[in-house]
Amino acid sequence: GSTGAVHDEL
Amino acid sequence: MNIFRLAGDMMHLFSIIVLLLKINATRSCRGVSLKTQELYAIVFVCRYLDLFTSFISLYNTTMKLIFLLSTFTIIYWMRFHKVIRVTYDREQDTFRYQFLILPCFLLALVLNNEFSAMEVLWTFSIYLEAVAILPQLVLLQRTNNIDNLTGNYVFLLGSYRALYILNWIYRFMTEPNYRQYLVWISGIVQTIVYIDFFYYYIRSWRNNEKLSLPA
Repeated sequence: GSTGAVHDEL
Repeated sequence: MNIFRLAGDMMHLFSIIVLLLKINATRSCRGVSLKTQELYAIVFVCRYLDLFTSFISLYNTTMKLIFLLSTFTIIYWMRFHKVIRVTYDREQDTFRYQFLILPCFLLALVLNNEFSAMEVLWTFSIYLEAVAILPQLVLLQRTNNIDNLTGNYVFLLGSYRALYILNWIYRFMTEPNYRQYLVWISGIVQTIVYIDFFYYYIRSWRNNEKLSLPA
């Protein structure tokens, strides 16, 4: 399924 | 946000400010690789698509917008500014960056955490950033008189990468379940790319000589 990762680094 | 991450981001920010100031003050982009700037533009556009989908913090959004805007400003100057574009080392800046873009994209299609458009493009940006400085380093090698600001620009960029490694170590030790192998490996590769430059930069600084890279 979709993890929908949030990437918090630039 | 830890001190290494903040320091890394600030180095990244300073590097871009140094480049903007240099080009704007001297009305010259001599020694600056348009190819590297265009690669960064691709990196930022692909990575920051999440500006439209998720809000992380005001800091995060602001930095993303600054990186995008500043990179496009530099590209605009180098391509279209009537005084600056004349100073671009077109004949020296010949790195064929399609040979970086295509493999990075194929790798992102194969090696990613989730096969979705957003995630593949994000992964592509991670791989591409690792090698985006190469045209700039090649151009520096071909430039006899590297001016201080161009040298400082590359040094600040390399420092940003090195600080991000410390940030990852810190986060790994302090945050449960924090791991991102693709980012770490790409980031280590990216930092290794700078090692040679660092060596000559520090040597020229200690010996009080002008920076030059052996071909």
